[in-house]
Amino acid sequence: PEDDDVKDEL
Amino acid sequence: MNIFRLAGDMTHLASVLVLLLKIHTIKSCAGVSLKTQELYVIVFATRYLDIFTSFVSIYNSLMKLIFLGSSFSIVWYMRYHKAVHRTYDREQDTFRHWFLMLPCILLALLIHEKFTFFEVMWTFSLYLEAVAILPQLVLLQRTRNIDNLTGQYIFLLGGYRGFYILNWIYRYFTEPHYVHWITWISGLVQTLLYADFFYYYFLSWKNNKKLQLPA
Repeated sequence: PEDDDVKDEL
Repeated sequence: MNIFRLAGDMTHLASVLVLLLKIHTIKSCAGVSLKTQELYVIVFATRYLDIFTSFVSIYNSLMKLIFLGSSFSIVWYMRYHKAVHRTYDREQDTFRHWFLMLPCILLALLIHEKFTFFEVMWTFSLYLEAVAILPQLVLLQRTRNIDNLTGQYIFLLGGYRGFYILNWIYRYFTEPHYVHWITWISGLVQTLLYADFFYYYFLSWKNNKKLQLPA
């Protein structure tokens, strides 16, 4: 899913 | 955000602060590799290209700015601040950037999740971060004279990587679809590079002796 592609780590 | 991720980010932040403290207060960068610091500038500049286009949280954006700003200022100090520059071990810090960057560029072009500009740059930054510490470790081995702040800086950087691995394990078991092989493998490689340093760091800590690496 598209949501999992969000890069939320640094 | 889980506790491991937060602990990782905080150790990363602490490592940068320790290094800035050494450079800013003591006006010394002895034992610090400019090559590694320049590689970190490239790592953050290529990874945070999305800083203005994708918003996750204030925390994330703020941390991105801190890591970009601090890495740039460390390089600026080491290159252009007269007193700091004088303490730079130029003759010992001879690692070639391209030797590390070229394979990372090629690998990012070959192995990535999606073939888009941002994704390839992001992947390149992961590969480069994995090996960016190498010039620093080589410099330590050469100078062998490691002061407390430099030792703590590298210890905290390694700790940051260790916490990120715990964070990935935690997320894998708590979040559906959380699978990022490229991040994990390059992160694991990066952490393993610290193993040798950690071994001698703990040894010196246990024996209450000054940290010294074998020749």
